[in-house]
Amino acid sequence: PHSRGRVVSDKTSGFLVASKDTASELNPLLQLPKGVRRGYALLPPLLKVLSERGHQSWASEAPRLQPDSRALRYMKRLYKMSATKEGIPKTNKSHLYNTVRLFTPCSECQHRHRDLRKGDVHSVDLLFNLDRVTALEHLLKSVLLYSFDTPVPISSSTTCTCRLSVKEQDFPGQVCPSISHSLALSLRVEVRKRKWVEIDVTSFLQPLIATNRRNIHMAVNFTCLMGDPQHNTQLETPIDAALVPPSLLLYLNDTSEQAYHRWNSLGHRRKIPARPRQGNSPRVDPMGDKGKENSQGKRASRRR
Amino acid sequence: RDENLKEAPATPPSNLSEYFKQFLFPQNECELHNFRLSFSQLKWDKWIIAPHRYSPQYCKGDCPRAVGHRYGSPVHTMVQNIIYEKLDPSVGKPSCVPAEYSPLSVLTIEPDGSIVYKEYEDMIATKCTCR
Repeated sequence: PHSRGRVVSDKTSGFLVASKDTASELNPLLQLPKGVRRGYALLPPLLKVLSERGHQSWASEAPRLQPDSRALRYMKRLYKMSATKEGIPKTNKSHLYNTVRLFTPCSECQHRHRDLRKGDVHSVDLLFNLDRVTALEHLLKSVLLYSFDTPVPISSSTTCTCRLSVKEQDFPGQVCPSISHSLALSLRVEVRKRKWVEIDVTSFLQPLIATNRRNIHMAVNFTCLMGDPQHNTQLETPIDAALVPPSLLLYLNDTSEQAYHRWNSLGHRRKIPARPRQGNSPRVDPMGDKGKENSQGKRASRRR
Repeated sequence: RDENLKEAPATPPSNLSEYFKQFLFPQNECELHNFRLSFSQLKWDKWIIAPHRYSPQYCKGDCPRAVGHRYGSPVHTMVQNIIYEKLDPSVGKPSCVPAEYSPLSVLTIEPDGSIVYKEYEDMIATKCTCR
């Protein structure tokens, strides 16, 4: 059993990494290594099914909060763009992410007021809980996703100004905390039968997500003017009536073993390693023996 | 080989390559088999939104005695076969296992209601080997 554990463990331990409760349920030895919190979406239920004996009905997972239908529609569209019908990831170079997470705000304090000079201002305080983002998922891009509830008139283009500010919680549980830093983005949106407006907030959220902040409070003021701003035409339809609180979309690169890494497949097809892969084992030197000494020197300098 | 020939049928078989095949490769040789499942069979379609169907495939069958280059098997595989046949059958014959995989994209609903699109490595067997 000992040798079996030694030979097999580092190959399968990645596979058997699961959320804490499932792993300890199965076998106390399967404790998560430090820092790898929460398993991957698929693993905990797979392990739960494997840990059940016989033909008990496959226990469906604990009840899950149901997502917003608009958000679900957007993610299904993203899935169709990213994978084939059989579920095989499409290999287009621009698509560097292997994980996309969509969060809907868990609480919001909405303020709406009409400012004749500036058009309709739609401002809302949002709280996003990012607990599901694992330590091995690195942010590539983040987007605030606005969807229009009612078909927005397509008479002309729309100029929207969006003002973002992150709020710090002065004390835990505070619902609408004070502002810590903010950013004004002005974007010209061609709202022609578009159901979605994406606002890139990567540079804004990067520092927060990089410091593993799990609760992000932000205030978003969204002002839109229909038609050409010079003529200051009034809003035919108050746009904020069409806007619903935005979702937060994170494009991530999951660096864990289980996740699919494009450069692995583009560079060379992965095969079953004759021996379990030891992390980043140095590649076999293509120069064979004759280049041994300098390749070793090279390898040592690379390692230094 | 000669004792096998004693059992050989009197009349020479029509197709020699078929005839010799029975000696060279086992009948149910190690190969990739199709298997398709839908997540609704596992009652997981509540939280796995896409894909609806998934074909993980699998490897099954006996490994030929002299596997060599045919399966990309290391020499160890033949050594294990010799150990099994000549020294200690409890060691067991080489196994028919996947050699290469392809990834799978999955769209799931997390317990907190957030939605995640994830691409997993090694979810579909695409090639078999004897190890």
